[in-house]
Amino acid sequence: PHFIISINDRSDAICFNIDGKPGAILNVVTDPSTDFVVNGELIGEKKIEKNVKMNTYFGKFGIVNNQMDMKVEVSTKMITVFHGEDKIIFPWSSTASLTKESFSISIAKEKNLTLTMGDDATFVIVLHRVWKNHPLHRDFLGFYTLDSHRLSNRTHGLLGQFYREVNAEIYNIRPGLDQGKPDATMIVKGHKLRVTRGYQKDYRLDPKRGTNIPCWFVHYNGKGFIDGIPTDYVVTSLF
Amino acid sequence: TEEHGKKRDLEIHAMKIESKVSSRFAHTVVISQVLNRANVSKEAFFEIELPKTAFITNFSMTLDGVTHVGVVKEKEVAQKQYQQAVSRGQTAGLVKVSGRKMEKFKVSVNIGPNKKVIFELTYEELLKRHLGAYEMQIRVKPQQLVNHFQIDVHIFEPQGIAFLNVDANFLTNNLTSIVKKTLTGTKAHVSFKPTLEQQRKCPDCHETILDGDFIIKYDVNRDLSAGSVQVVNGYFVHHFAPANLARIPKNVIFVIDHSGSMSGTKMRQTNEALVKILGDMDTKDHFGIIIFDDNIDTWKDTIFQATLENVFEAKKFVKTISARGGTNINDAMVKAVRLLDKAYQDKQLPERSVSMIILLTDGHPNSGESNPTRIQQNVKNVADGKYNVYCLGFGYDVNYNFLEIMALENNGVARRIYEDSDAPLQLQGFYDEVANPLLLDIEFQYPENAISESTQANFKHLFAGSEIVVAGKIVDNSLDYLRADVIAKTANENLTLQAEVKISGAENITQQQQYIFGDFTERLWAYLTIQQLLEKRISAETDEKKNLTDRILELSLKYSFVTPLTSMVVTKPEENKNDTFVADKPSEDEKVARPSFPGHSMVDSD
Repeated sequence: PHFIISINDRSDAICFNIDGKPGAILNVVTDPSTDFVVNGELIGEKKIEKNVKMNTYFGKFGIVNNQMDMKVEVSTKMITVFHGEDKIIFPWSSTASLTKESFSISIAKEKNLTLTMGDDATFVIVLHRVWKNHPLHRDFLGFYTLDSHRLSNRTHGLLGQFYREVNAEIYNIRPGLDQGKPDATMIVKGHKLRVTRGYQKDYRLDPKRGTNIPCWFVHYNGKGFIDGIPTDYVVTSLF
Repeated sequence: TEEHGKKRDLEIHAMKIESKVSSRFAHTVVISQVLNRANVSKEAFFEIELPKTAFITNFSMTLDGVTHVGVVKEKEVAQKQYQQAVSRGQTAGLVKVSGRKMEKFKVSVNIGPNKKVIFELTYEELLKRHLGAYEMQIRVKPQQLVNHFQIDVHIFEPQGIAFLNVDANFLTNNLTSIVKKTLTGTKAHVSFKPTLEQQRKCPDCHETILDGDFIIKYDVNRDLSAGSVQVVNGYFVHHFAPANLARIPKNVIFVIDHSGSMSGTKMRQTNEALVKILGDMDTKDHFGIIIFDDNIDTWKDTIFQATLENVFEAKKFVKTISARGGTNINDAMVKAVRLLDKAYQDKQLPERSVSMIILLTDGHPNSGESNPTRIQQNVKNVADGKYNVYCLGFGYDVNYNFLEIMALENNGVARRIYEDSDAPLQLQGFYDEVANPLLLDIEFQYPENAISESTQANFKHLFAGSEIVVAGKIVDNSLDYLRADVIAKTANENLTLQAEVKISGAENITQQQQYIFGDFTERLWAYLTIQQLLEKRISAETDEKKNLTDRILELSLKYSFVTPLTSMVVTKPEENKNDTFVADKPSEDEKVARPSFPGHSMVDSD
């Protein structure tokens, strides 16, 4: 999956990929103060072609709000809401909303799911439908943070660590290896990194074609930009 | 068509039962062709049993090429003709209650020598989802071998058919293959066409095996969504029974009559059923037991959670209940309400749960407050809409009308429990219907100015295995999409579901099907409206009752439904004179026919 992080008061963006194995579960957000967790499970293509690097995507998300005793599992097939021992299963074909005090989930049929925790945080999960007979690709999910201002400073995870404002300095913009994709040097979190200008897609408004977001791409699984290495974010279960 | 070596005078040449079901609305036509092979006139009978929930919509008989069609009239008008028929000594009253689920329609006509008559009866019903399936019952009883016998059922369900089962209790194992069943997504076809040989009970005899019920059960695909909305010819129908919901805990007080009249089989069956029901309770549920005769006794005087220990104790208590004394329904019901009230005050019960009182009685109140109207008022006042009251009338002597009003006034239903060997199963069957609440306070919303004359759109509960149906008229001609919102409460959350249907698209789909009768949504709407108004009328005050009566009558006449307020007048062609027959719909408060007892043989002129 690819990640896009706004920097410098949303004036620019950093992007990076995380390559993982299908089936691996990555921690996306953890806030120990509010007991809120988002984990995502990776899926691969239907077939692996020889000598081609396999792309992975998020195929399932597990969202836990322990304060509300709620868990939500979002897969490309359905959305399951657990409350204690009870569970409710929505298909993506339904337009529905479920609210419990300030916690709410709204499903826009075959499009997206918005998860709101009062005025604390709002997230959107976008469903990407692929032609079901496509030889390689399969349906996948995208996760977007619309608002996270009430999550605590202790929030971490592949996305969560960037909920605090990220300050990055970019300088020495120079021609890159690919024409039209300049390189630059970025200083962030005390590291000096080579980054490459590129585009990544934001699918919130146009789930089919997406919107191009110009960003500085951090190579090698976001090395130096993310805390630690990708395997530090691997967890054993969705919840 | 020989019988004991002799030619049968009257021969059923052909019998065809054809049913078309679309979105649970079933339109059934029964056609029977009878030949008189004798040299003298003979009286031919046409006797059909149809479901009590169905409305007859048409009847005709064709004799000598002339068709005589039944006309639906206001009951009072029809009664005048009926009186004339009675005064001439003719049989009238064509429809009789027949057992638990069926009504019997019967006419006869004289056929001249070597002549034939064709009877054709049409009825319609909305199949109700019951314990997770729609059931269509066709009673087959031709009483003789039929040259051309055929049952054809076509089903169209836009949601897709999840399963389809066909069962006929008269078919032996080697004959089940005669029933042809095809199922492809949204369509199903069931066909049963036995040859003369296949109808024979034994190779050389003339008795028919065709005597029993042909039952089709099916369900549609469902998920957690706002359900299916269909629009045809300016009318919409919305079916709602979502899947994948968590059950809501319930609190139930069993109020059990153990008066003297319950002694013997009824008490034993009640105890047996209660033991089973208690065993089936979910551990999150709460329950209490009140037993009454002249006196009111409670099991431990409070409500308990249905833990294994509590259920075990309750079962022990239930086994000791024996019959004696009179019938004090009033105090028992008031006590049940008080128990629930107290449990709520003491915060014993889950915040979101369904509370209900299930009354089982076999008789009339004759102890304490014995005036039925005052009992109804008392129960209504104390329950105050907080608790559902379900009344089960056990046996033949019960005051069913009184129980029905009491239940309807308190968001419940009444049900007869027939005195038979399967009474415990009937009790459990009823309990299973209300055992698993899934949603509370369900509200259906449609664009306010776009629709009118909607059927009931607010419901207190949805139980697992059932279905809610709402229908209405579309009055906004420029409406392209009909949006339906369903707002309800689940066990823990508030739920909103939304469906949107493109009106022209929906109409096109139905037209393309060329499979069903086109105006079914309109007729379904009329049927549902009449059924709901009839139910409302049972407990309505005088002024409201008149308005309801007028509206039911108007719709029944417009759509040609034989309802409790209308009759079908059939003019019977006879030699040199016309006689009139009147088909009425029997009501549930009429006495149920007692079963005949073995040992008493009956002989009639036939």
